[in-house]
Amino acid sequence: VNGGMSCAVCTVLTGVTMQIAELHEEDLFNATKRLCNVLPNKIRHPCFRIVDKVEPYLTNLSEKITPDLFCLVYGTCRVDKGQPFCHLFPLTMEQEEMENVLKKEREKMLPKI
Amino acid sequence: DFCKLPYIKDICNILNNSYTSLAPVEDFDNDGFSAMETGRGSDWRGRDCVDNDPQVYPGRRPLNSDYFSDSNCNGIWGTKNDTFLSLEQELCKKSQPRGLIFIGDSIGAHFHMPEVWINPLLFSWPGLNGSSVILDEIDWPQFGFATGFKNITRNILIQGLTDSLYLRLRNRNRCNHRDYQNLSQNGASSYEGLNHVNSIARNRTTDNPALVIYAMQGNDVCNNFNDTINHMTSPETFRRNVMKSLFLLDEKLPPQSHVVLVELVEADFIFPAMAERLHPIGRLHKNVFYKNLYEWFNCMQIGPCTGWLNANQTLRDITSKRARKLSTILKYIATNETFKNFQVHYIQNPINYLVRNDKINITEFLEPVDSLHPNQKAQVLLTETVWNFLEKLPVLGPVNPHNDEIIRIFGEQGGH
Repeated sequence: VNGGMSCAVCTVLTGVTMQIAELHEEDLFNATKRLCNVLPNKIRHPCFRIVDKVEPYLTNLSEKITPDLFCLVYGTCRVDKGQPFCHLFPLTMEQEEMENVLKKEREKMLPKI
Repeated sequence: DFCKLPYIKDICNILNNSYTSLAPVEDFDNDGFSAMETGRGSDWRGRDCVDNDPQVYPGRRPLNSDYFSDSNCNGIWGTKNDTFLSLEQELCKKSQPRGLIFIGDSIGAHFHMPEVWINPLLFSWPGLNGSSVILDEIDWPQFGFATGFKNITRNILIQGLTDSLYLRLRNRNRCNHRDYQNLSQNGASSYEGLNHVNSIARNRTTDNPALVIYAMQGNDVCNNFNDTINHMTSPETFRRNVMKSLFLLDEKLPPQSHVVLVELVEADFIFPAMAERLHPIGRLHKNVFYKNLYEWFNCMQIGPCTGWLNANQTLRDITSKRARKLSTILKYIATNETFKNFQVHYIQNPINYLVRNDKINITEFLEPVDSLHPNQKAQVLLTETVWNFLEKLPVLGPVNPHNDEIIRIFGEQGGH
């Protein structure tokens, strides 16, 4: 439902990464690069390449975006027909505002990448 | 697809293979035992001391009395200097050696997701270096209550003491060294029992008897569906599944073995104890509680147990009631069924015993990340509890009077 386990993995990874970035007072781009750095050799460089491609998105992310919303924008999570929007982290805005933020973020390049 | 990434692809293939067969990834002589630790190797089954000879593996009766080499990998071989008698014969033959085979689920496998992976306040870069954790399916059987044998040294991923049924059986009789098999798997229920029994490496004619513990503790009532009750195993199907496993065990086990059936857990105590507590992923902003995690699990239908990790108390009660019903079937089988090669017994679930008798603080007993599995501290209590139950049954064999002599001559018996 709603992306299932892939959505869950995305939400947890994003949640941890966003909070680590906050603790280190850095943006999501640099925090993700630090994560790439600890991966095994063979996937470290593909990881860097992906992160470089999405840099414009990661550095300009709306402050209102929570990990649940990020994965919804990215497409790993979705809201299936007849299902509610599932979220692990608390919602930070009303429904209408949330839809506007999601629309704006979707217009950026990340989903295409 | 995550499994299409380079390097990850290999790991996925290895995991897929061991998921279906529960057999070691690397087993050159195809005897069911491995010299490698992870990938269903010696973390799960006693280490093969010669992995290019199918005649040499843990648990077998000694080949040619182990005069010249150690055929059963228990570290005992050679002859006495004065009498030239075989040491294996003298120290082990009359000791009624036996192996421990544990058939179970994630509790038996000791599922443990390190908190340093989830909690941003504890997050540690070296903590990510966990390829061996992945190859062991995020399980830690080498430290678990069933077949744990390793001491936990400085490790940020897991901390605590190790005690296990295997270690105690080995201390009771040092001839049992390395004779363990942990055939547990995350998510396993009575449906998988047959597959787990199939993966036992035991030869009825050449190997020692075994003490088999069958402990499918919760997945027959736990599932991730919204209509969870409809997806629980029915009593009739449960009985059929267990009996099929027992019939197959009767074909595989050497005579004079024992099978112990373990009552299902009744985990309705988790929600009231954990719901209002902070989850590690919400520690920084104090904004994610266990009840939020459970609600999210159930909303996405990905949780390990809709029935118990649920705010609906009626549903929690129904889940426990079904677990009790299935347990009565195990008890009935143990009382009424007989088998050719083993006696069958029934014991209370150690978690139920500890909770009902107020022996534990529940919040300190459970894994912080999933709040469903017993943590490392709990493993020691589980060992103690199950061992006490087993001591009341005729399943452990006598204490070997030669234990001190074995230690004096062979020291650590080649380690694990």
